[in-house]
Amino acid sequence: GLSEKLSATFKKLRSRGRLTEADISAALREVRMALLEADVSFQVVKDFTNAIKEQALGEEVAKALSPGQQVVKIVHTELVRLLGSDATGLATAETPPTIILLAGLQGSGKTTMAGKLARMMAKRGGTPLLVATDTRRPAAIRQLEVVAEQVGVPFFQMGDQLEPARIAAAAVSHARSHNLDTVIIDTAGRLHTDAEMMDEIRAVHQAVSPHETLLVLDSLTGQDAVNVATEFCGTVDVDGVVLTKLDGDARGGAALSLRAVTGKPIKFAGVGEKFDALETFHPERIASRILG
Amino acid sequence: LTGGRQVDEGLFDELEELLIEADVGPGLAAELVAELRREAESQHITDADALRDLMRSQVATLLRAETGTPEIVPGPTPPSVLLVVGVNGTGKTTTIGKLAHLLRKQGRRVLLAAADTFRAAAIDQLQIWAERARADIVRHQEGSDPGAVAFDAIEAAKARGADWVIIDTAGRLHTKSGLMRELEKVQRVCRRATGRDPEEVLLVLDATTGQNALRQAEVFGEAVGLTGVVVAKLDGTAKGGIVLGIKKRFGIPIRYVGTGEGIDDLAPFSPEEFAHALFE
Ligand SMILES: Nc1nc2c(ncn2[C@@H]2O[C@H](COP(=O)(O)OP(=O)(O)OP(=O)(O)O)[C@@H](O)[C@H]2O)c(=O)[nH]1
Ligand SMILES: Nc1nc2c(ncn2[C@@H]2O[C@H](COP(=O)(O)OP(=O)(O)OP(=O)(O)O)[C@@H](O)[C@H]2O)c(=O)[nH]1
Ligand SMILES: [Mg+2]
Ligand SMILES: [Mg+2]
Repeated sequence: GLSEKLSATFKKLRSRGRLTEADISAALREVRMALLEADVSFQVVKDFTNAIKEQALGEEVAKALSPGQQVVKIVHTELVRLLGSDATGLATAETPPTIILLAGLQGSGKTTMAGKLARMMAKRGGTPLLVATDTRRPAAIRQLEVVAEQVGVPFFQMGDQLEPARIAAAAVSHARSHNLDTVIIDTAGRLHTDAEMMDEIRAVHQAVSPHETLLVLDSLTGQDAVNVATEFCGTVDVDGVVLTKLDGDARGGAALSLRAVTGKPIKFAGVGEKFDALETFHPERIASRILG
Repeated sequence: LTGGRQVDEGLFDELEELLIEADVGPGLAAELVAELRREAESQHITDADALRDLMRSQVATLLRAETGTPEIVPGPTPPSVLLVVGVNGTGKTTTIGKLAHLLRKQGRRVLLAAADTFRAAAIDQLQIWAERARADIVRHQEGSDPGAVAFDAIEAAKARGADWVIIDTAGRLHTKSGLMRELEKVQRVCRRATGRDPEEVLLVLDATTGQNALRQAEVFGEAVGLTGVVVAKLDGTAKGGIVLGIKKRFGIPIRYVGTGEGIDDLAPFSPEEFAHALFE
């Protein structure tokens, strides 16, 4: 990982005596390489290395027994600081139901996440309703119906011929009249560049005014994470992000990109296909992962 | 990016940045730009447009398969078997629907095997694609053995005279050794049923995936041996540059690209078009 690379870099440099600015540049190049290989986006890497340059040039590194380790420590600390968030819980409504809207690209894990959130709430004694508004994907409604059965919560659908905004509004009325405390709205995967589909999610948002809108992002996402996050946050009021498939071995640099570019908190981590595979987000863990 | 410009240091930096932002990876991007520099020098290239064309042809050459066509080729006797694999949510099931349709348009008889017996409504999803593509389908109960589905599908294909059997498998992260062993077992079943390796084992990659795609290609390749890659979701803003690393390191040809959610949104891979789009 970065530790070993920096140790090697500094070993070569230290043998010449005092560290120079050029030496630190060599170290920062290693940092840049590690972050790019971890899928952190190009511009974010540039900003990040500039931000830590001053510390890297400081006394702590110059005087350190192991300057390589000192630079790693600076990088790690800065990563955790950037990845950490000020708000990690889910919003709740003053008068129920609380409305949660899930959005994101195709295949990012929204339907599975809907099931995971529902299961979490049900276990705490809540009464979540799973709502199917994906009128496009073959068997999407059936998929969420099976998910609802598997986690043991009520399910709401109105087929695939009506507008998602209309289905969502009807679901909220249904939740109210049945005293269900949370409505979790699953939506179709969509491209941030598909104007019609972005209009659709905006319409759903306007129809029900969610208390919590979550962007569901695949942790395997590469450089495109910045585009996706920027466009979705620009279209609907995204409150937080969920990163999925963290049980894989992707370094997860998309997490840093999205934090740096949108400032939205990462609230949850999807860590498996089963409905209990949901964790609150731990910035230190993903920081270590990004460092490699 | 170029329009009438002269070649300078800044231009090489810009090209490297473009490659990195296309998910080519920092190491390979640096390598390609270094190679471009040497070539530009030896060809005395001073015009930016000419440099960009040189880079395009360099990328296209890297991506070009050694064999003529990128498309899948049937085996000596029917049924030919195509096994579709990959991590979760990349577009395998949708790609199978599109491939079935493509083969049907070529007059082939196609049978789909619903061997994702795990994920909610996976079988129902494939069933709909089978109907849309006018292909046969073999399916068992949810939770049944994927190998058994594959076996029955191949037997049914023999009985019905199908040209191709396309096997849909559950998405699985390559880090899950139990699931990778399950996939190897499905492939062994195919071998037993036909007496030969599947004609094609295609890895479906999501165009938005970053450097992890290299790991996917490596581990799936070690487990079942890949004969090709399909890049799905190229209709977004992601460039899918990861295929350069995959082709360079593992030599696996890129066969098709997915450009949408409709049944016609699949095209045979074109190195020139891909290289062109990379520099847009
Ligand atoms: N390993 C792993 N797989 C996951 C995780 N979350 C979702 N998946 C899998 O990823 C695939 C896609 O999940 P879905 O929930 O269908 O994704 P989606 O965003 O609803 O997809 P669309 O509705 O088509 O946009 C499925 O195979 C899921 O089982 C996770 O945290 N880990
Ligand atoms: N925009 C776009 N979406 C695609 C493309 N290919 C697949 N999709 C969408 O991606 C999502 C996932 O597709 P699936 O075919 O279910 O993916 P999968 O790999 O079979 O998923 P699992 O079986 O859960 O691992 C669906 O919403 C598809 O419509 C493509 O080329 N472009
Ligand atoms: Mg879904
Ligand atoms: Mg599938």
